[in-house]
Amino acid sequence: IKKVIHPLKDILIQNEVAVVTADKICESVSDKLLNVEYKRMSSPKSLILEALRSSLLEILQPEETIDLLSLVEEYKKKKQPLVIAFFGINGVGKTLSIAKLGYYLKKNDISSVFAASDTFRAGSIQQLEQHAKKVGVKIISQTYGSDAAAVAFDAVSHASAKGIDVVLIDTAGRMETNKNLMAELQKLDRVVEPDLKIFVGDALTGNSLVSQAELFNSKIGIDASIINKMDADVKGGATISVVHATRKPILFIGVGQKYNDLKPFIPEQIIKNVLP
Amino acid sequence: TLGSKLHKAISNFISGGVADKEAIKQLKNEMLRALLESDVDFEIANKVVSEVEKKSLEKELPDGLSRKKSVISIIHDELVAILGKKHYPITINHDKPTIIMLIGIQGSGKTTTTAKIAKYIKKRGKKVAVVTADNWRPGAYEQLQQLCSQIDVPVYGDPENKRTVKIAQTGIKKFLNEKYNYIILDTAGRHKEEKDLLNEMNDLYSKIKPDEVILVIDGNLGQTAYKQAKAFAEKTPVGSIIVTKLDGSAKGGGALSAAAAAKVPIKFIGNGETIDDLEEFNPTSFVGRLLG
Ligand SMILES: Nc1nc2c(ncn2[C@@H]2O[C@H](COP(=O)(O)OP(=O)(O)OP(=O)(O)O)[C@@H](O)[C@H]2O)c(=O)[nH]1
Ligand SMILES: Nc1nc2c(ncn2[C@@H]2O[C@H](COP(=O)(O)OP(=O)(O)OP(=O)(O)O)[C@@H](O)[C@H]2O)c(=O)[nH]1
Ligand SMILES: [Mg+2]
Ligand SMILES: [Mg+2]
Repeated sequence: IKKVIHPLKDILIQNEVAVVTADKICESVSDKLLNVEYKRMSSPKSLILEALRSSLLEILQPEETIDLLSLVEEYKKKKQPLVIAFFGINGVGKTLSIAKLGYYLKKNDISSVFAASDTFRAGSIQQLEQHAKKVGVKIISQTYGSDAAAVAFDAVSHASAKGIDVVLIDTAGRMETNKNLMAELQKLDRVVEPDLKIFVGDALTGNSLVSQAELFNSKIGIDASIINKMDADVKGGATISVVHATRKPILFIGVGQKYNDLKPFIPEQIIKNVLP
Repeated sequence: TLGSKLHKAISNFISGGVADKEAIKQLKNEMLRALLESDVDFEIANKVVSEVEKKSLEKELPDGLSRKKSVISIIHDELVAILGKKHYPITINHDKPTIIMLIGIQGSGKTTTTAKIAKYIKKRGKKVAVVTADNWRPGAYEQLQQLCSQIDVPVYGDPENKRTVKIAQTGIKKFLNEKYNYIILDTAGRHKEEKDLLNEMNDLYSKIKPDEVILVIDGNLGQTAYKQAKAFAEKTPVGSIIVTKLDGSAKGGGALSAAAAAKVPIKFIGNGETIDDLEEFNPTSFVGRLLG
């Protein structure tokens, strides 16, 4: 079995799956092959591919799913805003994802407010302000250097007072290995207690994606992920690495820079890329 | 850890000797794994491993601990060979103005790096100015203005103008008239599937004729790095690479692959978000970090 599994690992890695994730998938495939009944009609190759397909499907369809629109309805009934925080390393598309989500919610007659909790990076507040203006939603912001948690808290109070359905909190990019910045995010989590904590990742990322997912998950907690830049000619292995590491669903994938470039994640599309 | 598994495999190989096929196989597997975990391109990693096998098995190696050192130095040398051994400086003309242009994938760190280079060059006595041809990303102009205000470097931008070549030409002309002699041009992010944006990038290049085009590569880039870099280099003559975000957990193998694809040197690394976080590239320490 070992001989047969090795080329599978190479296939996964070439399809952008992280090395440690590929290891674990191969383990699960070998387990399946050990337990399979060898029917006379199926070739060894088709048995292996079937074992791989089912392992990938198991990973990519985690037990928990999130239906955002029904979750919003649930919170509307409770007369509470649904508070969503977005975090991840630098440049992965957090801010644009918030704009896309605000646009998506608006199309579904759901109101939202943006919270400019990236109070650090140059131009971050103006960037989110311009997105808010284009989408047609309100933005709560303070000055650069102000407390990120305070801005988020402000936005939640505003949403509660005005009956706004959803709060979308933008945070500064941060390396998952930066202790101070992770502590700052933990503080925002404690102060605001978001209902949904969204990890945002970049589909072009290699092995560091596992470290990102694991550390953000252990220090903050991840309810779902958004993986962006899936339009950049990727095989999509990054989605496998992230869902495997978090066991949480992919809420959306980003497939471009326009507001409607936010699509549901379809496991079959990734599996089709990986399975030779 | 990554480094210790590879070192263990090397120790086993040394104690087993050249004749031990199993130890050689183990060593090759551990080497390949180390390179792939550092995001080195699959094909390049396999090539490096077979080169190391050839060289470490056929060379007249001294025994014992020094042989272990020579296997490590062979792996090291194969990687440094891809990156180049000497320090390649950024273009700085002394008899006429210099114009450099930054290109790269969305979010790779171009705008931040533009400001970092501005500070680096200003420290070397040039009169530096920055132009942004990014009329697309909301807040791009403000981002660069805020970064460059820290170092008192002027920024020209015109987000309302639909024509990026016009913006670049106007900004550069303005600064040349004001006797600035080093101008850095920031551009919008793009990837290899966005054919219109690749054309726009090439259009900018041919109209502006910069002295150097720098491809900014995110240090986190994985197995897609090689083909992305190749596409950029085929479209526009890339002169060098700057790798960013090496202050995280990424080992930078994607950047090494990009350098191999574009056949250009890496000149700087970015290891932080502030305007001071730019370091001249050192192949030895880069490879050391990559191998763990
Ligand atoms: N092609 C493409 N570009 C994207 C996608 N998502 C985001 N981008 C681009 O990626 C770049 C970075 O996006 P931002 O939203 O600023 O990323 P961020 O995570 O907020 O960045 P920081 O706040 O600096 O950490 C921008 O140029 C976006 O337009 C996507 O799905 N496809
Ligand atoms: N930690 C770290 N962050 C960096 C580094 N370089 C850039 N960044 C951050 O990465 C994010 C993206 O940087 P930008 O300069 O906006 O990237 P860009 O390539 O101009 O993005 P687009 O214009 O949207 O294509 C920002 O949050 C930067 O602060 C680095 O070396 N280390
Ligand atoms: Mg942002
Ligand atoms: Mg930029």
